[in-house]
Amino acid sequence: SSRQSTLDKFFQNS
Amino acid sequence: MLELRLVQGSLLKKVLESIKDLVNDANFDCSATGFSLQAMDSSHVALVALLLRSEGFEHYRCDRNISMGMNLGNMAKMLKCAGNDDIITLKADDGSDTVTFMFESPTQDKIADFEMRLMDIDSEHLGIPEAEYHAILIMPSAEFARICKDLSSIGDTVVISVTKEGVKFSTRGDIGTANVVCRQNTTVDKPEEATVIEMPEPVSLTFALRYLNSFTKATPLSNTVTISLSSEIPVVVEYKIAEMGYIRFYLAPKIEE
Repeated sequence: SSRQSTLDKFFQNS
Repeated sequence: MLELRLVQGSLLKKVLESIKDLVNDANFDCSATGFSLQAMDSSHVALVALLLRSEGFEHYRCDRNISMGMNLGNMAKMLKCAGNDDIITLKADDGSDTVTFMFESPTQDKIADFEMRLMDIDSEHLGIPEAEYHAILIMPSAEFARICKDLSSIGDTVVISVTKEGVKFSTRGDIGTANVVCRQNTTVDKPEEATVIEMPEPVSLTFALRYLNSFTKATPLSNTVTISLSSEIPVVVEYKIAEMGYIRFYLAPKIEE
């Protein structure tokens, strides 16, 4: 099975 | 004082139609560079980044950087009232809590203005790091939309695999499986009908079709779509907006457990 990742860990707050 | 006059008003109508179901509220940022937006969907799985460069507007006045919070559903409702051939002008006074959309018919015999209340939106502005992509796929946008729609009637997720042979879109569901392979094809009459795969390295990633289908609502904006893939990072689905800029959708991959 697969889990949906989120964008938070890829993009940093700027 | 803000005043942006867009002769091809239909572009703004199409932009709103393509993002209003993905994001509820967003800040539109206006600067000397252009009119832009960056917003994530409520589950932080997808992000939309829009840029309409100032040069693309017939008249572009933005005295100072301004961020205008708008409910995209309401904005879409207002823009739906503009004709497809109408010229659209956005106006906002300094410190005002409203924005005015003015619609002019091409023959100037009908002028309408719609005023919409702005909202305060707490939105984090994300830094999108420069990424090196393993595979870049350029294909007709209608073809990509067709594939996403077809596969979503079979399964919920799609595996996009790029190899030397081409790009394969695969899904599986309760009723069976489906695979669509597109080969590189540059021997077409029109460049926008070509499928081009720039592939330094093979890559295979899994995505939720629900989001990709939502992105394809931007299909009327561009004849082609550019899909940039790299292992374990978000895919970028980009629709170029002729002479003005782009709308880019980022989607986080599904990860095997």
